[in-house]
Amino acid sequence: ILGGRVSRRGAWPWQCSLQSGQSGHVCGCVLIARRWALTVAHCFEGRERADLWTVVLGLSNLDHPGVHSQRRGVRSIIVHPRYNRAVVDYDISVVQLDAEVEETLYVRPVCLPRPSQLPTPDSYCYITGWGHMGNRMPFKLQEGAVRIISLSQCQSYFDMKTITPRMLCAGYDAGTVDSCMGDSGGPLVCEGPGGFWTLFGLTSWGSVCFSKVLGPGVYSNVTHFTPWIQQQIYLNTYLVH
Amino acid sequence: CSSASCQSSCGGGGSTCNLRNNCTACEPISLELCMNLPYNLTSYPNYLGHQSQRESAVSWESSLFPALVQTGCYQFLMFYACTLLVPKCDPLTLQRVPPCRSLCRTAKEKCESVLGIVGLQWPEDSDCVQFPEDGGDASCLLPEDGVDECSPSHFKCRSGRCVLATKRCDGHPDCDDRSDEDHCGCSERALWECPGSSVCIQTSMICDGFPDCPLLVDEANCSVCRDNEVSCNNHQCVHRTLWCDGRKHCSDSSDEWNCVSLDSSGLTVLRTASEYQVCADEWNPELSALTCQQLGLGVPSYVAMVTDDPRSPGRRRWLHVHPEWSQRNGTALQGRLEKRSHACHSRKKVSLFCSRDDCGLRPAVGVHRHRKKR
Repeated sequence: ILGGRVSRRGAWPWQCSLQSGQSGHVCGCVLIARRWALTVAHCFEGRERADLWTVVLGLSNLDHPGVHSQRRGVRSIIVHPRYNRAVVDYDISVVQLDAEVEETLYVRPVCLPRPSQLPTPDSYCYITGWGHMGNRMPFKLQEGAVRIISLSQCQSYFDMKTITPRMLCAGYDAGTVDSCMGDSGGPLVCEGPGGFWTLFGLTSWGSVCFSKVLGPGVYSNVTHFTPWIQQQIYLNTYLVH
Repeated sequence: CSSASCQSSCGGGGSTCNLRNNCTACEPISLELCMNLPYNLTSYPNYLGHQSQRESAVSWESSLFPALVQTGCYQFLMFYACTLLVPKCDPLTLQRVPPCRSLCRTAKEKCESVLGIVGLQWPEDSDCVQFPEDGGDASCLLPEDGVDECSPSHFKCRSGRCVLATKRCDGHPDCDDRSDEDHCGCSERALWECPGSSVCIQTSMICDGFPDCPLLVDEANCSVCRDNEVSCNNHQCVHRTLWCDGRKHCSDSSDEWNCVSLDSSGLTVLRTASEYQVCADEWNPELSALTCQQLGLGVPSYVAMVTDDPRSPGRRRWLHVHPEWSQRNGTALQGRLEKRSHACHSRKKVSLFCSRDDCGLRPAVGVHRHRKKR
């Protein structure tokens, strides 16, 4: 997260780290139920097998998982059938853990948006992750406040790309706070009434973020996918046979 | 013979076939790039060493020249390129007619430097010395009036410039006057226009199970099922009695989607593609929890057994809790109910409300917030 700061332990209990073999942390992910997480489809390119992946929750410091962390294997990876890597559209995956997590102060699911519930343009939400600018990866989970940007305004930053309804934009003109490599799949969450946080975005793509950053980040629009997400959980829970 | 354009006299594989210059014949131009020339017969090999039109079509010159034409470096560059790629063939003499040396020189002088900017070389096979001076004994080609500067693989901007046809309506202005982005309907982008709206979708999205058009017209009329069958989301047909029975029959499992719904009138379950109420006899808290969880709505917040109003419209259909409901682990609610009769002893139906279980809370943050005396 560029322009962010170290987050307090337990500040984002739904944040998880998607790890693979020697690479260690590869992408962020988000816990949405005791046995289910979300991330983006492009994290699995070239590594589609579930047994290559581990999900670690309750982490604050990548280097020192600590007693509050929980580690789970991945039972199945469900990439959106319409994922288009060329234009990074439908960039979302549902991840089924091999066992339920235990809900604690430091490991808890985030709420999914209700059908057609969208964040208010110009409102401020949070992005989190262990991403980096191509140099050293931060060990401590970073957080940053970003402003929701309308699709039409967002399109003006990316004249060589099409911003589709499956995408959500957030950040700043100058890119002062933005997500970067390694943040992919992590959450963009907004606080709602009563202190409930809802997941509206998954870090997906943006302009280059390891040099002068320009323009906002682009996130997978979770609201668009909520029916599909619920359906995948239902099918893989009740209709396995 | 080395090229497919040999006459039948060479077809027999006679010795003359080994001499390339005996294999002369004219053939119609089929290279799309050069289908708008003032001549329509060519012969091979051409002036770039290609042995056939097929080889020319995949050559790097056939992508280099159209790209170079976009720079507008020379008005007749495309014409010159085609005289090299598909040289004119004189139907009487069966001989190739080359471009004039002046045409070659002008094209090279005006455009070679542009290639240099992007680090590319001018095609070395096209040395101008090999071509005759115009006005000499040997006939050669010069662009006549009306020769089109753009090829059929280009879009002609209002300003006269040529841009590759793939850039037409691609969402990015490429013409100097942006005319490539004017009047961009669906067909200009090789897309399908949703009836009744201006939404364009790829043809591959029609009947693929994902509604893309308003009014879902791209997923309408995609399958023809018999009366006793229902159409799956992927337009397969499944017998009505198998719909919402708790087991997958459609390959995309859509026969088990949306089988259970909650609304103000209570719990409704689809069975054999018809709507049923759930009789409250034998209902229990585990089934309430299963219902909310299956719908992804969290946990039960309110459960009531409501007397059915006989005056409300529509025929009564009841589902009952299956006697072995508790042995059917891993099965959805609809698989734990059964059709018994159209009666419900208590005449009470299940009404249920769910609330999102405690998602989205950050209890640890509160932990740090307690007041510290300073």
